[in-house]
Amino acid sequence: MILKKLEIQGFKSFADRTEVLFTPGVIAVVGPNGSGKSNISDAILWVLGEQNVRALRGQKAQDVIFAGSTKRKPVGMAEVSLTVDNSSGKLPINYSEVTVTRRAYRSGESEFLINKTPCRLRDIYELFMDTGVGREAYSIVSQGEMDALLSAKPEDRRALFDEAA
Amino acid sequence: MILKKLEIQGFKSFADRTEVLFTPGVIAVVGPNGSGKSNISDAILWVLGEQNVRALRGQKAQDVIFAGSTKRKPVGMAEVSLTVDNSSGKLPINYSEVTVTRRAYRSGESEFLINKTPCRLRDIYELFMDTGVGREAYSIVSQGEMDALLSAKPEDRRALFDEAA
Amino acid sequence: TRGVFEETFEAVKKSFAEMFQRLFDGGKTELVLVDPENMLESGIDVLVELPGKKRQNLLLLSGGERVLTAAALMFALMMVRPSPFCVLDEVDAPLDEANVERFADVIQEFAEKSQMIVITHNKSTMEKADIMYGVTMQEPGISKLVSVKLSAVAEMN
Amino acid sequence: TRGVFEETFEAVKKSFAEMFQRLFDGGKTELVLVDPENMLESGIDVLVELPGKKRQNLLLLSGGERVLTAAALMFALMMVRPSPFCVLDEVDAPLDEANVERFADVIQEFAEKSQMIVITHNKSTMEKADIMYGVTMQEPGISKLVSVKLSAVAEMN
Ligand SMILES: Nc1ncnc2c1ncn2[C@@H]1O[C@H](COP(=O)(O)OP(=O)(O)OP(=O)(O)O)[C@@H](O)[C@H]1O
Ligand SMILES: Nc1ncnc2c1ncn2[C@@H]1O[C@H](COP(=O)(O)OP(=O)(O)OP(=O)(O)O)[C@@H](O)[C@H]1O
Ligand SMILES: [Mg+2]
Ligand SMILES: [Mg+2]
Repeated sequence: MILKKLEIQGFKSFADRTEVLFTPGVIAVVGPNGSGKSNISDAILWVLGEQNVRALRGQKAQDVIFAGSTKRKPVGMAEVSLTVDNSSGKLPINYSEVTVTRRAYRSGESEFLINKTPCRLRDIYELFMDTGVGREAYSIVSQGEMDALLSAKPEDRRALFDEAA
Repeated sequence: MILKKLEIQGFKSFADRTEVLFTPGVIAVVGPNGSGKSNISDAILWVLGEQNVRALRGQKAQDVIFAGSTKRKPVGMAEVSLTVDNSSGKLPINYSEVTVTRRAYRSGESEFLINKTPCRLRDIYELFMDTGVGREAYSIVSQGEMDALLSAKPEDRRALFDEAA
Repeated sequence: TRGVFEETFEAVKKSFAEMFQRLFDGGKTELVLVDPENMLESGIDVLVELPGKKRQNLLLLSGGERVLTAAALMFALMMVRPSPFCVLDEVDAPLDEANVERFADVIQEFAEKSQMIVITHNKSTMEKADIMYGVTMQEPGISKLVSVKLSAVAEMN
Repeated sequence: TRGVFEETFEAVKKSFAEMFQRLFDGGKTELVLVDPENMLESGIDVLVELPGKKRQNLLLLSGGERVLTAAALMFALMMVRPSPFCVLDEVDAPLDEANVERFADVIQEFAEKSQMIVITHNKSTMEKADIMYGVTMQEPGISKLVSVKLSAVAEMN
């Protein structure tokens, strides 16, 4: 499975539609404090189904929707899409290219889509379940979270091994 | 009150007697990971009376005593002395120069001295109590602890203001 | 007592706003009593508005923004009740170049009245040093202190 | 199942020792089942011995040593069960020059098989990038992505 692109709109500080194109190898993301780098990592967590608002540094689900700036109004919806190359067939779905999309509205409603077909959150979970991708597998490590791998209780650390097994 | 020097021996990685001379202004401490920089900060906290072993990254009181290396044996005692210029009379004691000393033995025993005269831990506390110095006043900020000032509950933050008042 | 606390609270409020604007080159702050009716026990909320941004929950701030905001509050407390010395252990780690420059300037200013002991890996912070100690471990497991020539910092850059 | 776990555990043990020695240029590690009698549920303890130092409780390790040890464990899990991609947000922040160099080398190696998305302020890490994105906030509060020419990193040094 290879990441192809991430599209972000209305998600946190990404008010305008932004496209991140991925290549193989090392992709560095740089910029000043508060520019939005960790928000990109949050967008990836979120589109893969993260439900723990604290893992996204929020207090409620709507905190991920662009809340406005001094010059711009808030928007009503956040949308993130992740497109992957599935020619290896690693994802249990019969497409060589897969796009997962998640939307959140101020009303509290959510939408989930796989290749533009509406689905449930759990369909996205199950799609990526055996790929080793995600926060709990420690393949997505949020800012300051690396140390937690060591401060975790032995029982919590066990979950990582079970995941890898 | 002006710091003059810190003497460390047998405390954490400072197996050999080390003297840190202070000047006015900015004193930078640099060096590779694991070289002992934070241990110096721990030594200052400890000699001023820190009793919370977790604030010193330990699990028991004896964790501050040099535990040996592949080439050297452990030692039986840790000792730290802090000497301050008290010509301003800020410390409630009738000396223009004050040295506080703390010792810890493997047996679990401790010794405290002010200008070489044995005293109790609380005498050291009370000596520095009104100077605004210390971890709870946030004038000594351990590695990674700055963020805690914001993640503190509003009630805990209150304690800082009471301290300053 | 209520009067003393109120005075301190107002002073810290003012200093926090000032320090925040120094470190962020702008922006607004609020310190708010959670329970204004109960001044003797009320907790204290911190609200900030970064320059050009909307006021937000502190949780949504970036890693660097949080550390700089916390530093502004710490410096504010230092202004209201000066401490003879301050020890800062790698506080500048998450700061970008522009922020660490402003942070180092504030450290230097406080150093006129208090001794500022700063543990750091950052060149901009090192440049403000009046003296610099290097901690080394030539012999594994054994820390040793050496004086570092300040001209060496200029060479590192 | 017990057999599968045991196999995974042994593999991670071996990889952890290997990764730790790469990142610390030496040293020994142990992964130990808290309750060996109860393999299906037992927690896992991490014990390390830094080169030349005596084995110690993880708590006493320095900030940089802890992050590098955690990275070794994470890379070990990645070796045993590769993930198609990895996102690391400022993991290199507390590392000194020598450690960040070794860390960046390992990242580059994993990048041969997995996409490594690395958020960083560190030049050594940036030097390993195949592509680099800059996130800017020209308009306050609004993030914008730009491609950064990799030759620009060489100029920064
Ligand atoms: N819902 C939202 N609407 C608008 N802005 C938001 C929203 N959520 C977060 N932000 C803003 O995003 C910024 C934080 O971005 P982010 O954490 O990605 O920064 P960063 O580039 O990782 O910085 P650092 O280098 O300090 O870690 C904050 O200034 C915050 O105010
Ligand atoms: N009681 C002890 N005996 C011997 N060594 C000890 C003892 N306590 C701690 N150490 C060692 O001290 C080292 C940590 O030192 P310290 O935390 O001061 O490093 P540092 O210079 O701050 O590094 P960093 O830049 O990574 O924060 C560890 O390697 C640890 O093993
Ligand atoms: Mg960040
Ligand atoms: Mg340290």
